[in-house]
Amino acid sequence: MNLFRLAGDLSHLLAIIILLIKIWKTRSCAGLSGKSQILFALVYITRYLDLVTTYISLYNSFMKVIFISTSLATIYLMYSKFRATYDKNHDSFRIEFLIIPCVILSLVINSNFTVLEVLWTFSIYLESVAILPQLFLVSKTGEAESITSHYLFALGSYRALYILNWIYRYYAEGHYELIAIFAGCVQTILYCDFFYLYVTKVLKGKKLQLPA
Amino acid sequence: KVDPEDHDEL
Repeated sequence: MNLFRLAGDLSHLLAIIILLIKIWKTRSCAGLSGKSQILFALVYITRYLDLVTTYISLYNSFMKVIFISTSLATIYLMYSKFRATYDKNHDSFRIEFLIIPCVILSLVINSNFTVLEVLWTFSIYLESVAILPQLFLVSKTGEAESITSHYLFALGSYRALYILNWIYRYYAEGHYELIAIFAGCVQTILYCDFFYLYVTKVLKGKKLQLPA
Repeated sequence: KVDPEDHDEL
């Protein structure tokens, strides 16, 4: 565990907490993509199956349980409790266009052809693109509430911090996982446009509005 | 030492 990794994990946790607080306090999930949340739940479930096979540390197991349970709680809030506020018409991204290529890619490019390893690889590929329905929703409506922007910023920062962690681990421990590094870079690149808008608009107190 | 198959990151 190094500082970048810890900061990345905490940023990830912060993103999820911001999201849950936003939904709970405003009693609304307007502006949020349920499809992205379904993809994230799928990511955590397929990646953390090793919870039952491999023990790494208390921290590791605890965070995995938190990520799985909070993602399921978010889906429950969006599709059941606050369903009436869910912006279904704008959340029209076809997630099969992301899931199917990730399934194929994980079957072809993986480090070991076992069930757990392929599912882990699938989750890494899927995570890199799971935010696309949310970004698509923001681009369709042309704006995002500032709380949604904070959520996206924290979520995007997490993988960017992981990249620093991977660089550190490569030099300090000689450890690297090419699949995770490649997908993590793709994931971070997808957020770049949003990061730019966040820094130039939201941090200056303006609403995140896309240029017409 | 962590086995490379045991992914120790989240």
